[in-house]
Amino acid sequence: TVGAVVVDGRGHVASGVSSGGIALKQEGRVGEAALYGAGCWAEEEEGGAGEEEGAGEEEQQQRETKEKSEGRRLRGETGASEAAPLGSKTNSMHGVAVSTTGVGERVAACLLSKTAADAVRAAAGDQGVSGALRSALRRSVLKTPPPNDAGVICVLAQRSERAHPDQGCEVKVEFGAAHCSHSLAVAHCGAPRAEPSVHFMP
Amino acid sequence: GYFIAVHAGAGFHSKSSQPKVARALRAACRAARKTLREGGTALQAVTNAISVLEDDPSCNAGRGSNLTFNGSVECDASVMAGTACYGAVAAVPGIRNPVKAASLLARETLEPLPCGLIRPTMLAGEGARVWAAQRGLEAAESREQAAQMHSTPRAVRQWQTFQAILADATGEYSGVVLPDSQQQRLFD
Repeated sequence: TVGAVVVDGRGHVASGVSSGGIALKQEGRVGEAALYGAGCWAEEEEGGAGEEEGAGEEEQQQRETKEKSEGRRLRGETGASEAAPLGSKTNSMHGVAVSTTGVGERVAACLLSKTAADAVRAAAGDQGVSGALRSALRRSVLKTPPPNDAGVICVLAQRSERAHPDQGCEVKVEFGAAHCSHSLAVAHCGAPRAEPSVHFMP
Repeated sequence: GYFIAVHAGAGFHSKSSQPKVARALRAACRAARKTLREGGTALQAVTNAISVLEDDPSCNAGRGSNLTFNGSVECDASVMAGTACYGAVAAVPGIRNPVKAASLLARETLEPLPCGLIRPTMLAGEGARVWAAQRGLEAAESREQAAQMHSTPRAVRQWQTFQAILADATGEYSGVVLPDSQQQRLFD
């Protein structure tokens, strides 16, 4: 199996995965690479778009109530408008993208890519992305019967617009990977002219 | 302002295979970077990165895929953008780059159909191959061509090894230890 996760210059995320499957598989067998929530996952959430800092207390409370009722408020997330300089307009967004690999039947059974994305969104601030991914593997695929080898890569992106449009936006990226197999082959690059860095994770 | 990461699978990567896999991974990163530099989207960058890996015979995807019990190749692929745009192909034979078919499916879901008809997000098997060929993607014209498109000498050798194990008089896997170089092929 091969896969990729990407964050573009505007903080938008995407992921993908492709696989030839298991050797000697039954014709017609489908692995995790084709299955929704198992092979790859990507999602973005806008926050604070066009909102002006310094809004009234009542308006702030209404917004918080709405976010809680929609179940959208994330642990550790404060929202860009609260962190922005007074009086500035902000347009923040965060995204998460995941790609998985492993024994397709096990990875699919626990919706590993969606599970991993949820874990990262909930706990990346505390454990880092790789730590959150390890927790996700422990709570999901490692509870399935062996062989349950699996691997996962994930990128978490946070974009915040600068105060003035001509200053562009700032995109913060955190990458992580975890696996419960003999090894996981990973490469990444994040600088315009840097050579991709390759790791065979033991 | 961008970031790209790719993987070539969890499993066993022998020392001898690592240089080839590393080369493929670097090429995939560069393909994605080129796409982004030229103004492409994150979804296009993912698609192009994975296409490079599918074309590399050292990876278990596209060309170089594991063979089925009957010696054919069937591939799975999917893509997803942060906007929840999703596309997938399943157990599909004879599409050179399955991820391109998945990506095209994903993009087409954004185009409305008349009368409220819903576009598919996943196509499987022969139907997916025919659909891809109709859309101008590189695809085999027949089942026979499809069987040959992704087959590599290494995959055929491994298929023969596994078949020999199955044909063992005991008819069981027990006691059989595969060489290191073949262990990774057991997984997706």
